Amino acid sequence: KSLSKNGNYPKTFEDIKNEIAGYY
Amino acid sequence: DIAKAIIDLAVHGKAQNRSYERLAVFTDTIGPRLSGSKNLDAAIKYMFSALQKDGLENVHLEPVKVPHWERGEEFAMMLEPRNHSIAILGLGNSVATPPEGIRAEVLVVASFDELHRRAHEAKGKIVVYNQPFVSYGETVRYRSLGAVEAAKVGAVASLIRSIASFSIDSPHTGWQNYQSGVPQIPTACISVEDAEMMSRMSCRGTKIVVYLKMGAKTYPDSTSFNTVAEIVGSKYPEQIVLVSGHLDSWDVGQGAMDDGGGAFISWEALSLIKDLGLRPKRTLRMVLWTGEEQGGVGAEQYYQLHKENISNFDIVMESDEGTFKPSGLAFTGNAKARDIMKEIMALLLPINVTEVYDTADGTDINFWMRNGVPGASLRDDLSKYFWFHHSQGDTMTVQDPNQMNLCAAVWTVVSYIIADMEEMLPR
Repeated sequence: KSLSKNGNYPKTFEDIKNEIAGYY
Repeated sequence: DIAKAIIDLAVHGKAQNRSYERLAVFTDTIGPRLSGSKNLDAAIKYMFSALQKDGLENVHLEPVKVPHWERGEEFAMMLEPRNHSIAILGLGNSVATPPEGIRAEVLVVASFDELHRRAHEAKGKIVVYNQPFVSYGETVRYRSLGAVEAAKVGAVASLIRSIASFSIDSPHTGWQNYQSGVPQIPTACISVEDAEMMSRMSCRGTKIVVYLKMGAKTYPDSTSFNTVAEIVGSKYPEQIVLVSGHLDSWDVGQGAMDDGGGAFISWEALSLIKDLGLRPKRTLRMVLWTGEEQGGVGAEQYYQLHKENISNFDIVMESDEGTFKPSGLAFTGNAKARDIMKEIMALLLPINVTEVYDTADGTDINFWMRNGVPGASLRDDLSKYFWFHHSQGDTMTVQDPNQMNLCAAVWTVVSYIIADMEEMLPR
């Protein structure tokens, strides 16, 4: 599962921003 | 280039105007779709077939029990101080008048406070509410509670100024609720014009007498269906991004705006993704709710049926406030999720629809949001929405194909990217 059971969110926001930018 | 490809296809490419054209065929063919009606059954059958023909996956219907109320013959006439035909629309769930109708003097009030102050004047009268339109959320309580409050002080019926921000003598209907232990009196909406006129007459001390006849009937709950279609996820198929609108409508107009537009841009989102040959990591699920107008009846039963799976719902999205020129999305979720939404909305800069507002709103998605699932609702130009809402004016004529293209692009880009990102939105 991409969301861990304890609700932690392992990626940094910078990682996520870069991932989203990939959809441009 | 995926966001650009979606925008190009939806706004400039082969799919432009498709959601509008589909909605026009649907509404012209089926017409209004009141909960419990044969029209709504026909609408659901139509969509089931259309979604299958579109090549979507897991097209199915989920049964729901919905209220079945039918409007009968309706008639209102001012008898004193002069004869004047009053345009009315009975409110959903209203009881009928006796077969001979009700003839009574009118008490006009501008608020519940005024009604309570003048309670001693209300017995045996028809209460007319002439409350000003402040906002839908604030003013709609006069529609939902007007009959109950009037009955508590002994009124025999209530006529409620339509919840509308503009009027051309058009009554606007909607659901209303009775309370146990309070007599059920007939209740209908009247136009802003007639409410204001009776208020002016009353302020001058003129006696007003109205004759009201309504033939509403309430039947046992009937079976209806939430309509579901999917694009199954490639990597996390058990995880869900839900896009939605409601298929039922009121029994006047065509329900093109409320909520045909929202339902059909949700369908368009799945169609665009399929047309582009995309398959997100998570399952993109469209739900066309039934019985929304009676208080999210289909959505509540859907929630009860699927809530054990709540940890797999990534986001719930609903468009139920028009599909006019969009400005962005309203979002409910934590700060981290909101930051992610802002990044996603930045992809919509080419069509200048990038705002992320506070607090998503949607009767059908509230059950999920209240329990921690992030939610989003479409924000668009609402300036004319309540001109047409729940009235004969809610037809295809108020819809604009270019605006629907933009709404579909927003809906598709956001739902696809959230469904395709490596991780679910934090909650």
